[in-house]
Amino acid sequence: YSFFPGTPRWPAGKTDLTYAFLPANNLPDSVKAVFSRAFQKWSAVIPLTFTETSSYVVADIRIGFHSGDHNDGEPFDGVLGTLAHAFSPPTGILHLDGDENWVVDGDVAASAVVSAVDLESVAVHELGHVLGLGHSSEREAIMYPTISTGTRKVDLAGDDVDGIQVLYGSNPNYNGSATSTTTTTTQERDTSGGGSRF
Amino acid sequence: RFFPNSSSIPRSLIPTNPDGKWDAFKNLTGCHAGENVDGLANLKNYLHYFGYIDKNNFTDEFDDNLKSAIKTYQLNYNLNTTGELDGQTLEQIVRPRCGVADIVNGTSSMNSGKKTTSSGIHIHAVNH
Repeated sequence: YSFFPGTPRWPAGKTDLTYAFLPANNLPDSVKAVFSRAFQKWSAVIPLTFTETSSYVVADIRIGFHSGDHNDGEPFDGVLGTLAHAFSPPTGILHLDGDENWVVDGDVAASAVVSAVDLESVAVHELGHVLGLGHSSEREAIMYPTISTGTRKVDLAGDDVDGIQVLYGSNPNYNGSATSTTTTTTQERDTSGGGSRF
Repeated sequence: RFFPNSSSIPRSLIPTNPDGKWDAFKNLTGCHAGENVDGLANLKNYLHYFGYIDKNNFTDEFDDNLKSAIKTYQLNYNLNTTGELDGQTLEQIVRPRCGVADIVNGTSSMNSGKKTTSSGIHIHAVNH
């Protein structure tokens, strides 16, 4: 695991974070549910909670889908390429490329479409950045920088848990089990035989 | 573009080049130091974007800066650190990825930023 320079994290006294979706996106509940599940992955292992709020401007974490240049100096590039980006804490900004073919709750591994990207996999990764983790060299880690199309990887690996618990400590209810499950299609082009990432 | 499952994606939205944004980099397979090959400037730009190479007037020359950047990339991704554009390295480079740089402000705590032993083995150390 790694951290951003200076090891930024959310302030120690701020353990109940709120999040909101860009109103202009008009996201369906199924998409919001994906992020709820992604937040739960992290809250299961650290003593932070995440609650959705309808007030986008005052939310700690702001999530939006954008296409092309969206005025943060990091324009998206259309289908595939860069999928999303997020900013280190306590900025709380998470942007996803609106041009991707996001699979919300189906089996992306069964896809015959090589441009299909599993939304939850990317959401869990980007929330790691929002909380302060950088990229990991561990192929099985959520924070590995690349992800192949048709791949679903949503469970934190031991490396992810170790890293985030250095920043925030452990959730008292965390039982210490972290498993990484990755499903891939025959389109998986990982010739090294490992998992995937972003 | 949200789809309940991948089979519901309309054919009209499927890219004609399904291999991805950076697939042209695969044409650089086998390039090595000293060569001048069309497309290397674009690869340098990619490596700059993700923190591996300083901003410069990127040319199509396979120079020492590019070789060093490729070695660092290979180290971070647990690839053979050859400094060459082998197939395994380019397969990794062309994959879709997070837009956050691997190296921020010249520092990284991915593999390339970790201390090594005299034998070159990386030590993973955590403060407790």
